[in-house]
Amino acid sequence: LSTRESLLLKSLGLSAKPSPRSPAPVPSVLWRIFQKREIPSPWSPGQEDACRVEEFNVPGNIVRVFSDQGHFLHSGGPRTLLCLEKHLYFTLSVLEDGEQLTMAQLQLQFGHNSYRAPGPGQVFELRLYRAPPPSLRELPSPAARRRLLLAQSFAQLHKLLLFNLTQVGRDWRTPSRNLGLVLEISVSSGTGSSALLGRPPGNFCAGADSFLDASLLVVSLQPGQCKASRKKR
Amino acid sequence: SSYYAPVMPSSLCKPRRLYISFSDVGWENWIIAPQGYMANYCLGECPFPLTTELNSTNHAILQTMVHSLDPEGTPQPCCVPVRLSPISVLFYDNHDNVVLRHYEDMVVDECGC
Repeated sequence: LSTRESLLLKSLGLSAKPSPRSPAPVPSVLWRIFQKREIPSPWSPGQEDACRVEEFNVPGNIVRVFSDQGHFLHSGGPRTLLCLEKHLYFTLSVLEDGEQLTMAQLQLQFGHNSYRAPGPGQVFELRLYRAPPPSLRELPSPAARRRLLLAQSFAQLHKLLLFNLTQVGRDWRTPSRNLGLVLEISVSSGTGSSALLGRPPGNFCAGADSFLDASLLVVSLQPGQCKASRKKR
Repeated sequence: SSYYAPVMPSSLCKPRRLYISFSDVGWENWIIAPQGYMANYCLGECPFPLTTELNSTNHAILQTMVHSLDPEGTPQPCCVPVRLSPISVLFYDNHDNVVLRHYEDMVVDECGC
């Protein structure tokens, strides 16, 4: 059976039989897409294009949600405005040769919405940096080590933040370029920051400290597996 | 001389029910959904004369004729899938990532000679 099984798994695009060690909960977006395909729409039976992901309007016959394999970094002490600093890493090497990455979306999940700004006139500042190559990690200043990828400020943090990283994901197909990202959430400096520092750190980081996890949703297409089915004779 | 023996309808080429249960093949701990699905398969005869219901190619019609003339020398045409459907499978891969993948041609909808 094992030989036959491995042949069958190979035909399904799997190099070996998976044996999940710590299976993550199934993301609701995948359940939604799966259940929608299970129950074809009565208005266009058999017309669904299963090689296109309608929910994201991109071509694709494989949708993967990668769990973050990175770790927390915390260079600042309790007295800084830095609420969170984390290395994010996703093992995109599982994508097979010939698969075309058509979309990559970073999802940051928080425990709850935050309805309060960190302080009067304060906002949360979120930055994503490309993680530096090992050769640059020894440089003294973090700024010299990192390349800013994107920066966004939020008066209040939403439960789920989404960022389009399609181009970054395509870069990561080259293993030597996949060094991950550094996520940084801090409170903006500016008026009243000294007052902020006067409060216990937990207070002005309330909201950011409810960070739960990061994941990367990737849609890819295997052109060879999306041929038109044989026509009825 | 050729002879013509009537064939019972149930033995004609058509889809037969086949349910694949992933737990039967020991895949239930990594396939999240579905738990199984109706894959079906094709089985049955392609007798002379081929009727339109048997969804045959011109070549199959020719072959049944030759088979009726020389049953030992030329076999009947094969009964094969002619219309298949895809399925989508939700599973964990070898890095515990959750994958939703679409597989073409996994369900036999129609058979033909």
